[in-house]
Amino acid sequence: VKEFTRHSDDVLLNLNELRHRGILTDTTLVVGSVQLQAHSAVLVACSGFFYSLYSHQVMLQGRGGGSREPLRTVSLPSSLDPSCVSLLLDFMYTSRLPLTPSIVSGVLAVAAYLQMDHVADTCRDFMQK
Amino acid sequence: VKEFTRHSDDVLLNLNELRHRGILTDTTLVVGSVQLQAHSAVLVACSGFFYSLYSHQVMLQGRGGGSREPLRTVSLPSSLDPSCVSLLLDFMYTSRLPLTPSIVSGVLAVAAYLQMDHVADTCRDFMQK
Amino acid sequence: EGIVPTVKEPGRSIHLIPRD
Repeated sequence: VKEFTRHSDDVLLNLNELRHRGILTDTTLVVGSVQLQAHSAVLVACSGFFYSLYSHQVMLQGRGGGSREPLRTVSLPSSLDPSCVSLLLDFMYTSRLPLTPSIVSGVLAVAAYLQMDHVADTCRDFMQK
Repeated sequence: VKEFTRHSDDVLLNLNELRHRGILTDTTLVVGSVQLQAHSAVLVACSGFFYSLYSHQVMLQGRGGGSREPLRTVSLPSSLDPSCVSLLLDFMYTSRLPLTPSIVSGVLAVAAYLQMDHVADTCRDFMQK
Repeated sequence: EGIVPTVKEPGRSIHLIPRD
């Protein structure tokens, strides 16, 4: 069995390119006056919030056999800092999380809301140091 | 900046689970009598064929400002071996490519058709050994 | 712009969607 060690990095890199070009971005995140484009599959793969929102949506509309309709527009509380939401979106597509003392609490708030526990833990560790 | 070294593997693993559950799989590949579900974003990220098909489709329908409608159903030539198509789909979602002397030419045909050059090169190397 | 150090984090980064 051939294992392509760079494959998953290459896929994420290409997905990020598609995101920046608005190709197949089927979900719009609205936070305050800011709108961010993303791929629903990536959001669901990275965030417990989108995963449960999605499965809840499937329950709601009781569609059988899995569902194909992605989340169209998702509004996030305007109390969340749009630049921190954007930063977490970049993290989903790049594996990179830039933290500074001035933004870490904003990032923690978004990570907690989006149920991204590992990122939240990283923020808490950062704040303790 | 924190870089999560296993993030892209974790994302791909979750995407593969979503695929197996039929969650957000917005494209159906038809080859012969076999139908395979996949995420259009992953197909476009992994295959030059889907990337050009997609951008061609965008041209055809002349949609402005990027496009959101994913490919619904894509028929592949029935001359391609469905089990080899399925194997390449698994590769897209797992980075793993099981090659054996009996299937390598079928996999090469599919990789060449889908314009997955790294895979095609690997198949050719395998055949030479 | 100052060089920002990159710290490699080997741990899990996102939730694991359990096998069905």
